[in-house]
Amino acid sequence: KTEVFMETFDKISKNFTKIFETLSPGGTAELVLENPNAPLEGGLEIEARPAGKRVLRADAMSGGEKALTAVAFIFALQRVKPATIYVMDEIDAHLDPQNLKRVAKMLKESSKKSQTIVATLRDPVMSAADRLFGVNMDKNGESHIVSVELTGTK
Amino acid sequence: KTEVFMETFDKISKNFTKIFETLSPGGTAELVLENPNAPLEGGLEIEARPAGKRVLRADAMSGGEKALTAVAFIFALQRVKPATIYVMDEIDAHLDPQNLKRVAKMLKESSKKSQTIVATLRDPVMSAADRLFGVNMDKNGESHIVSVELTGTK
Amino acid sequence: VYVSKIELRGFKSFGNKKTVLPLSPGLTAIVGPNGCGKSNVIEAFSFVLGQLSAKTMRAEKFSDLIFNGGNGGRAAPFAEVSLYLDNSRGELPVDAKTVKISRRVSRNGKCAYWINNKRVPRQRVIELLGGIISSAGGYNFIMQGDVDRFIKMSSLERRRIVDDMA
Amino acid sequence: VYVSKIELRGFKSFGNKKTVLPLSPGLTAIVGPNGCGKSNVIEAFSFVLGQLSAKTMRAEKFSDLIFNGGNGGRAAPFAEVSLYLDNSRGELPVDAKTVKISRRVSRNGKCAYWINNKRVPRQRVIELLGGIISSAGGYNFIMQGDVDRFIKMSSLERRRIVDDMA
Ligand SMILES: Nc1ncnc2c1ncn2[C@@H]1O[C@H](COP(=O)(O)OP(=O)(O)OP(=O)(O)O)[C@@H](O)[C@H]1O
Ligand SMILES: Nc1ncnc2c1ncn2[C@@H]1O[C@H](COP(=O)(O)OP(=O)(O)OP(=O)(O)O)[C@@H](O)[C@H]1O
Ligand SMILES: [Mg+2]
Ligand SMILES: [Mg+2]
Repeated sequence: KTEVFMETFDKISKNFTKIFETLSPGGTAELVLENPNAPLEGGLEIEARPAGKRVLRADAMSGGEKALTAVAFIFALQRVKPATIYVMDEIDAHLDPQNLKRVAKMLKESSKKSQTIVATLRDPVMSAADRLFGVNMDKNGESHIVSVELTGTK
Repeated sequence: KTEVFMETFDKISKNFTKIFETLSPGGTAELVLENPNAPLEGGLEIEARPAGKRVLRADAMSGGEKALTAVAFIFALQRVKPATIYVMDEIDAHLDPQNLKRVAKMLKESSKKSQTIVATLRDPVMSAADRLFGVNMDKNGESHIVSVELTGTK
Repeated sequence: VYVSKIELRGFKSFGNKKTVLPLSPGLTAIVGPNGCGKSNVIEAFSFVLGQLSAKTMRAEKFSDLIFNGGNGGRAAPFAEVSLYLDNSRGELPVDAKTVKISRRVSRNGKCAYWINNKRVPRQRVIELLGGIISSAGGYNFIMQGDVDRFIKMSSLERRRIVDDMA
Repeated sequence: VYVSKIELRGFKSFGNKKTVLPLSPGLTAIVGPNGCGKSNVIEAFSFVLGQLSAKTMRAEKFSDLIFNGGNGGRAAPFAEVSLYLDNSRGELPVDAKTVKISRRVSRNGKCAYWINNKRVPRQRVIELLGGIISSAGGYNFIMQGDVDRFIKMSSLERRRIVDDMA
């Protein structure tokens, strides 16, 4: 039982570190079991060292650093159980423009293998998209899709 | 005791409606006591009718509409006990560009009476500011103020 | 396998006239002002793929998913979403180049499913999609606010997530 | 009354060399990438105005507010913030055109306050600022994440907020 856990944990852990290092260049992060000998008796901590900083437990990070770490963790979980379609709603809050650009670039990259649909309010994600749907609500409270922009090959 | 409450409630309520109508043009909102006869025995609900929509209890609104309503409520509380300085950290998450522009405009307006300091990641708030401080962290984990931009009279 | 189209009819803020979103592989962004219906589109995907919790679609009961007429309009008789899957590589066990999955909820709250316009039990849809689309136990659906939940998670909750995936 | 300047020294991510932010009336925006120190600047205002809860400044104890040296640097001996108030209209009961309020926390966690470089008890600072700056019971300080708390508030909590203001 612990073996199955450790197998999955290792996969997620490797993916998480790789993804975090891409989203936070110069930084690194890892998943740390509170109880490595009896993992199921402890929790799972995230230790991150953003570029130029000392190791921080995830709760000691800034708001945006926490958001970036959470997104990296979610992406790592997705890599372990890949799907052909990903549907994500506003995963970009709290991220500064540079972190957001790297998340958008990663979404773009992985969308080449897995169809990805994202709802967003932010430009860098919109610009990374191959296709754009604009939604609008009319005076009667009814939603309409108002624009479809096929951006061709990017 | 209830009288003192009702006096404060009426002030906040009037301010809230006025502020919401400015931030959500064509819409309106009001504070509603669950127990109008015994206010202290009930809670306080927000009923909002964004432009073109039917009345919604605040929890039925979209993520960004909830955020805008919360900001309007906070601004209303501030009007009741005015201060000479306001210090706010990232109140602009979840807002779409148009709502954000109106919040930025309102911050600008009220800053003419009360000095306002805001930390933000978003352009419309930056553009509304009279003065900009850029913060940067160096490779040694030390923060520096890197730019002071006095934008003169706006 | 990829989704080539999704159609919404009477689903949440979308009226009784069919709304069609043609899709292709790659990255699609859904944009628009606060409250315009973006999350409703996201929830349409969740709905047609068999979501059993009305709560995750911000509805108290399934019939709440039916377009309520908005501002003085007429409510829709039902909410229906259809998802079209490109099956040109024959990855799905259906003898067709396109596989259409539909789900409808009626005012009595009952749901019905169709595959290529033939009525089927929900289980048939779940089996068909299996690990291909709705990666059970995976995280291919990230709803609005989920990232904040991940941020606030305790270390035990985080470890349990890995548990559930193992 | 308005703040004409704030100085940080050894406060959180700001090193032992004094950091000066000249200010004027109107709207000032503090910008920069995630984790650069914006919220630390916001918390410097809260600190110098007498904040008694280390937790609201994301510190477990007050000495955590002292610059810890960052990446292999030397920690600062103390954290100090000075706030300069323009008193040219004589609104504050101090016989000076500028009123400087300082607060320092030392490694033993003890705090000290000064008004125009003269050591004073904290209460003196609180009385001086009264309703002018730190509007007790008001909401002139909105920390990161406060808006989300307002969104999630129950109707009882919301009514209690009005209670507290009454
Ligand atoms: N059954 C229904 N009938 C009609 N309108 C509905 C129904 N269910 C929800 N709505 C409307 O849908 C709107 C919310 O849409 P949605 O949550 O998708 O917005 P959004 O674009 O995601 O906004 P945000 O950017 O703030 O997240 C609300 O105005 C709500 O009244
Ligand atoms: N006592 C201290 N000594 C040194 N560095 C510190 C100290 N306290 C906090 N920090 C550092 O300050 C940084 C966080 O700064 P802050 O929270 O102000 O960022 P921010 O600009 O608000 O980011 P965001 O946009 O994500 O909210 C962290 O890297 C943290 O390590
Ligand atoms: Mg939404
Ligand atoms: Mg911050």
